[in-house]
Amino acid sequence: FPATSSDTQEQDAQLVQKYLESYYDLKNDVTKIQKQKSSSPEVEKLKQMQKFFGLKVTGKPDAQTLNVMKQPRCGVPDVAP
Amino acid sequence: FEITPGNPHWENTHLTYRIENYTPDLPRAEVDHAIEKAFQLWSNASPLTFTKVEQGQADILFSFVWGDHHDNNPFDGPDGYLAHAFQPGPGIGGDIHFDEDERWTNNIKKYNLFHVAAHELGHSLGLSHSSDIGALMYPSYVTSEDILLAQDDINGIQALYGPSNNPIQPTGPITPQACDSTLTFDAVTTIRGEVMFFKDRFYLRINPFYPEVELNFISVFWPNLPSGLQAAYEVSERDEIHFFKGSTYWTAQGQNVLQGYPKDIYRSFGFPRTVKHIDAAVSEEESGKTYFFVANKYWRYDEYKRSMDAGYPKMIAHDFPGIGNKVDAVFQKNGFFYFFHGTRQYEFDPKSKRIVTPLRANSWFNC
Repeated sequence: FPATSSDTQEQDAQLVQKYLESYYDLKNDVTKIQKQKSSSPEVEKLKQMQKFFGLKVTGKPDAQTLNVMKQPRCGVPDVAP
Repeated sequence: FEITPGNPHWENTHLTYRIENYTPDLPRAEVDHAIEKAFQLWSNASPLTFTKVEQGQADILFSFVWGDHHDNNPFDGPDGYLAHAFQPGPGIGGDIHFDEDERWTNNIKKYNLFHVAAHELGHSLGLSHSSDIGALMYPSYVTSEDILLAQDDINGIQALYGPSNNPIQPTGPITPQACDSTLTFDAVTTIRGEVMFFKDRFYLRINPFYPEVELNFISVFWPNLPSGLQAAYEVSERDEIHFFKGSTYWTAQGQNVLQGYPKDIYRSFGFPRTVKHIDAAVSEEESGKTYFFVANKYWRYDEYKRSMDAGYPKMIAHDFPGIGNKVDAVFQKNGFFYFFHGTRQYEFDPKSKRIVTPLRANSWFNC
């Protein structure tokens, strides 16, 4: 597999954040102040997304997860806000 | 399926709709037709009826908009978000917005308006996204020639509004599940070191590097192939895969279906006109001989000479003892043939002409 450039990594990180905010009700303003927990809201939302799409539930934005996130789709969230 | 949280749904089953504006990508009549067809999918499966109004109030309002269109859900330019819809309710409730930055079509090119309208209507009627990849309510857009309600969608709409008033209740396709013990296959073939199993509109794919089975639409790889393939085989030396349905076949290299297909099996392979379809096919890598299974007989084709060997067809039961009189699918791996018939599978050694192991059809999926 080709190495990922840091630019691509940054773009992917933004994609994951935006995707989870749009479709999994991830709040982007609450994570930074809270004490670090073993599982961040982003990881939990990512797991929720991976379970929904039948992907391997890792809590990490692996290649398969990013592939699904890059697919064109309906703008309605997958979970209720 | 998932019902929208809070169970919002229309109290009245006779709904009205209006098309506020039209996309320039299609003639107006084509837009009308796409939306009418989308409504028909849902009205056929439920007691709901839909009437178009030309002006004034309507329950469901369609519009083509772009960018920030003042509903707190801005569109994002080409690709990405394609459309969105609001849950049943007054005012904006039930309304559907299409992103005008997309190119709307009435064919398999991206993005088919009928397909997207049908999905969004599901939301307008109170359905949320389904995690069933075969359902119309699955959130991602997948190119498909067959745009229809899956059984999952029908179950969803009927959970909200009850069964259809038609005496014969509609049914829809059920998405195959890898670990369903009743799973059968239309065709199986190796492809560049992987194995792909075909069933209705779907493929199931196993890869030695990934433990999970991948399930998706055949159209994801080969948009021009039909669903319900009947046979497939790989000629690895030429990096070709042949797909068969009825008396026609297609040849692909990787994801590309080659120009000039479909062709007929009579001129290319020399089958007599009495052969209407092929049940299964496999090419033996070492000898370059391809075996075609048709009802209770089989034919042998020479991939080097590109002609049928003399003396065929022969009886399957005679030369492949134990596998029965009919084959659904077959592929070769590690020197063995794997024959599928219903929910059964046989690992067959072509050298000793004996079954090595009987297996379940889905034995490859680590269930």
